[in-house]
Formats: sequence, structure tokens, C-alpha cells
Amino acid sequence: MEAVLVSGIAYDKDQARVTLRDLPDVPGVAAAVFGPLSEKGVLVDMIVQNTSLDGHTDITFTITRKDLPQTLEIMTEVARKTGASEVMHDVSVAKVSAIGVGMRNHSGVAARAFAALTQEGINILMISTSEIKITILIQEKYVELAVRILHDTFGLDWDIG
Amino acid sequence: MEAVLVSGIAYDKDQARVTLRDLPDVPGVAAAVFGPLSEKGVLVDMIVQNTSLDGHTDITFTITRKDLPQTLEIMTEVARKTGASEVMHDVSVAKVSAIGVGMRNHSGVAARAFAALTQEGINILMISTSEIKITILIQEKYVELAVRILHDTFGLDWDIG
Ligand SMILES: C[C@@H](O)[C@H](N)C(=O)O
Ligand SMILES: C[C@@H](O)[C@H](N)C(=O)O
Repeated sequence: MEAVLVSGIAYDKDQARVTLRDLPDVPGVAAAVFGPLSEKGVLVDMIVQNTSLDGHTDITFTITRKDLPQTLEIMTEVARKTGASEVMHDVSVAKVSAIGVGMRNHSGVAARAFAALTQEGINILMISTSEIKITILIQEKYVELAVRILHDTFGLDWDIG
Repeated sequence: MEAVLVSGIAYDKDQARVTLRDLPDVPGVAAAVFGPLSEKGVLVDMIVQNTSLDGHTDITFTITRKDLPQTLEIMTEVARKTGASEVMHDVSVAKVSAIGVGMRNHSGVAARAFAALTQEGINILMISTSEIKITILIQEKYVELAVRILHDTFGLDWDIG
């Protein structure tokens, strides 16, 4: 099936990543993290939580950079209440996404996107997917290169205008 | 802004979760995980990788249950090649998603969805989001309850036909 797998590449440089480490994996913790952010009107973009280990797991989310100072203040309190071991953040990150309606049936898209970034020595910091999109967090300094490489990999015209 | 935040709730019970623990956080590892799956035609649904710690991180992905035996065979070899400490899996999981085009501007949707699941004692096993969707992995036995609760929370009619 030669159908077009990826129809576009998107990116967003205005990203700051915030990670809460070693949260207890019990009901109520995720709500305790995002409730206060929503009350204060902080726009959350990516949210990633992976499988827990020994009853603990990390939650990471991304926000716009202007919201970082307020978010870190809120998270200091949240970490105290939930028992997270630390709050980490990183502003030198950017989000790159490969978008394609037929993607669900082609796990090859992920493999090709990851292999393309690898060939340029671009480390994948975080991954999140939906049925039609693969979103990767990388270091901001690589975003133009990553966008160009992914356009080439999937045969798309590009203009980083 | 009272616009409709969530327009639909989706779910999928045919999910098996596979986690590779303690992968080295260096370029090439994600491609080494998904390359062999794509070569063997295994359909990968969710992919989640969170922030690394001390140079290592976990990668989790979901597949359909029929693909689990073959996937575990492939992952045993991948774990050996990449240096992952173990391969874990769980077939008693299900995916639930809240979908809404306006969601990007309302981190409150995540907080409300998580709080609603919490009130029913449903533990959130994994989280992945896109601009218009929040996807949560839960234990399969709670999927009907979760779908009903989320419909109620966002004021949607529902019919688990
Ligand atoms: C870690 C967090 O997601 C927890 N499992 C919860 O349900 O809130
Ligand atoms: C862990 C894995 O994603 C690694 N960072 C890579 O780029 O392949």
C-alpha cells in the first residue's frame, strides 16, 4: 500500500517541559497535578505518564515558556502534597510532530521518523502519539534540522518560512 | 468561554501494553525498538516515552492482543541488543479517550477527566495527549464505568451499544 502515510510536519518552539518524579501511582494524583494548573489558567500542551514501577511513576507536561515561573510555584506545592521526590524543568526543548490520517496502520512511520532523527544524532527526549500523529520532544537547537529531515523522509515539500 | 470542550469519548478494549525498562537514552534506541515491529507488520497504537533519569528511560507501546506473542519474541531480542533491563506486558488494559477540538486551550479538561476517574477509584495507568485528545490507559474491568463517567462529566449523551 503506497498511500501517503504522513501529510505534514508541525513544530512548536515555545515549549517548556516540567516533570514530577516518583509520584504515588494511586487514584487522585493526576487530578492533584492538573487541577491547580487549570484553576490558574495555565495552558497545558503535552501530558505524558508511563507505566509505574514499584507503585511510583513520573508525570511530565509541557507549557508555554511564559507560564513556567507560575507553574513551578504551583508544582512546588503539588509535589509537597502528593509526595513527588522532585520537580524538574527544561526550557531548551521543542516539539516536532508527523501527522497522517493513515498512520494507525503503519507502525513503520514511527520507525522511519525515529531512524531519520537518529541519523542526524538527534536524541528523542519524549514521545507521545495519537491515532494520526507522532509527537516527539527534542532539544530546541535541532528543530529546524529535524523538520527538514522529516520532510525529506516522508517525501514532503517544505518551506520553513 | 462555555464552548463545548469535549465532543466525544472513545474506547478500545483490544489493547496489550508492552514496556521496555531502563533503555539507554541515546539516539538509535527508539528506532531499534520500532524498526523490527514494523518489519514484521505489528500495528503499534500508543507510544509513550517520558523524561529520562540518569541516562535511562522506559518506552511503552500498545498493540492488539493477537500480536502479543510475536511482539514479546521480538522485544526479547531488542532488549538484548539495546540493553533494556526487562520487558513487561499487561493484557488487562483498555484505552479511553476524551476528544475535543477546543481542548488545547483548556487544561481543565484533563483535570476534570482525571478527577472523574478518581472519584470512581479508577487508577490512571498511562497518559498520552494530542492537541485534541486526552488518552488514558486503565484496567479493562473499569472501561464501561469510565466511559459512562466521562460522558456524564462532559455532558454528553451516551449509548455503549
Ligand atoms: C499517577 C497517577 O496518574 C495516578 N495513577 C492517578 O490515577 O491519579
Ligand atoms: C530512548 C530513545 O528514545 C532515545 N533517546 C533515542 O533517541 O532513540
